[in-house]
Amino acid sequence: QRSPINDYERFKGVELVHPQEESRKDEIKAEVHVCAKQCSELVECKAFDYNWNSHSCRLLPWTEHSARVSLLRNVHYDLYQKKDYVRDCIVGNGETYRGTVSTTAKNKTCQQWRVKFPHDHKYTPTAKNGLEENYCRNPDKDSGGPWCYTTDKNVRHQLCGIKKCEDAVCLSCNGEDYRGSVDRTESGRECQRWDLQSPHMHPYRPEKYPDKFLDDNYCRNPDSSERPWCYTTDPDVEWEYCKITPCIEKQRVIAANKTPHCFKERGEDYRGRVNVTTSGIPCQPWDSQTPHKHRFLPEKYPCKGLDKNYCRNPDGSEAPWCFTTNPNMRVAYCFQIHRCPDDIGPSGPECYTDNGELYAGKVSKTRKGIPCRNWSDKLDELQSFLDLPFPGYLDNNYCRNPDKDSHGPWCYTMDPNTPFDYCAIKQCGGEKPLSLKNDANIEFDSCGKRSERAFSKAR
Amino acid sequence: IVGGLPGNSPWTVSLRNRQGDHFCGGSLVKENWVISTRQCFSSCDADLSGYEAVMGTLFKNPSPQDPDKQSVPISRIVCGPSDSSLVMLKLERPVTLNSRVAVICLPPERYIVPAETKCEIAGWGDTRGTGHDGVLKVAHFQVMSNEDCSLISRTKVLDNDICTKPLPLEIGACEGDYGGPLACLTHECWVLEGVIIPARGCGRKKQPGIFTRVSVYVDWINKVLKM
Repeated sequence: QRSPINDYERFKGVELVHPQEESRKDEIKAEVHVCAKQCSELVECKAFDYNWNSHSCRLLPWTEHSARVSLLRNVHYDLYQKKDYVRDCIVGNGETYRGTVSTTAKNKTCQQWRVKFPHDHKYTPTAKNGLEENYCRNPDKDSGGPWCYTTDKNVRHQLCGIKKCEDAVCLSCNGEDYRGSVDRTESGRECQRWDLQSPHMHPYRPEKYPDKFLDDNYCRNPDSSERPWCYTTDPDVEWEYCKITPCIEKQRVIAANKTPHCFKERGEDYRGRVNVTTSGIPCQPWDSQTPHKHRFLPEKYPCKGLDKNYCRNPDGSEAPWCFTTNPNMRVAYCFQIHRCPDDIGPSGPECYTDNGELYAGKVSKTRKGIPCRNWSDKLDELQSFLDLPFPGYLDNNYCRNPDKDSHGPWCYTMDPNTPFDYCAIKQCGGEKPLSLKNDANIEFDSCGKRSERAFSKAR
Repeated sequence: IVGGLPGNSPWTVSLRNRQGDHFCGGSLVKENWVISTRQCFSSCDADLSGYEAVMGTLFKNPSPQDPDKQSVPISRIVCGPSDSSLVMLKLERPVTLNSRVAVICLPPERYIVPAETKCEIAGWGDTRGTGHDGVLKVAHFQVMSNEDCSLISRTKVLDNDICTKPLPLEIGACEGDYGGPLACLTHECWVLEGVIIPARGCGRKKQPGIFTRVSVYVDWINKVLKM
């Protein structure tokens, strides 16, 4: 039940543009797998781009590596290129390799296949055999992989040393960061594409997990399994592990980068000694299977710091967690561990008094380190927001507090996802007591209302 | 919630990760905005694609056919001022308000809720064996002044905290409730006066509950809504 799209690498949101050859691109109205099948049947077709608006494709005789071709951002298109042309590793003996490596393993430049000098040879380039330019190829199925005649008259031919896909990118730790191109399982079954739901339905839709790089049908480890795996194209075998060569060099555990007392991001690097959950339940040791059976055995997860019963995050959860010693509660977060202070501290010795309304310093970055936008860029927005004339002291992109924000100076940011944020400036002399109001005019409209019927009277 | 009873809190939101598992609570303050706590999220720039806010149902694991359940993807996270531990989550689209899904009022800026005001917390978190697992539970409290709270808890309670009176029984928030509401009744309206934050222990008897005081951050909330 393999899909014809399995032979392609998908490049989302782009189209291929060839300045002189645009007219050759005829649109074919068809489903994406039909386009893939058509392209696979034509030797001269190397790629196709698919327009999701018009549900049509254009079969292309070039790839992103071809001369004069450029990639253009276009949200309506996805580009599908034959793997043999874009993968920088080989499958088997590399007979189908169509990449653009043109130097040998010993750094000799390859001879053009169409010329017979300095080395005469029997090969003639055809549309089928892929003997283009001076690229490494394997027309005689050499067990050593792709090779070429060299431009050195004393060295007739040499192997190019292109690695097999299983060796090209090695596996460190449990391979959550594996981004290689192995697309077969250890038993040799072909992987199912992550963006397809057949033959196996699955939850790992690439758009839902952008940080897991669920590319094409390549082996990945989105769920903190022992190693990368994939769903298979065999309807009887849902998934299998893949065989990828482990890295020989030491596993990437750099103690200096691990955070001992606080946690950053998801806390995967947290190596502190907190061993109770937020509400104080002691954690179960990772090397124990009671009261909760689990798969996170320290020996199978060497890079996760699964020591004793410390709170850890071996699976990319929201924060460090542990199995609890309470048989009725399997896992719980350790939210009581403090998050590390933001990486970006104040830019200088400056500070502000009160709410920073009079701050006139030159800090121009937010607390996350994002550069501030010039106030003049947001003139209209600020005027409508403040309902005041544009204050003259809002010069350049310095942090200011034109709206008397009680949380201090702020600025509009250069990040489109963060319209505004507070600045990396501290209050002089530490936190000042807040002025709170005991009495306030309270008026509410439609919010905060609910049907007050007793719950017991519901079903 | 440890102690308490199953109840109705139409502004309480269940935050779900990519596996669809509930991990924290939140409060609906606008049709497309939820307030929760920073501790529940990996970063202020977290990629929350695949994360959802679920509301309108009393069940922690509602059936896919639950007619009242509304699930909306979270499209953005905005972190509050550094000392706030609050986050605002923007929803991909507005929810439909009805008898099971409602927005909760925000308090006036810097308003101090009077002591003895009637409040409640709600959530689908751990019950510590006090029953009704899997349904939304609600527990009732009364506000306590920060001065009294500092005395009883023997810690300096800050102005941006709000406390509830200790009870002689084990009642309070627990794992999975963090980020949810401390809603207080004022002028016949429920107002989001506090946000549940992680604390040592669950519903410890004779100990005050400490929450983030929302009124201190109302100006920031309004600014985010406006901008």
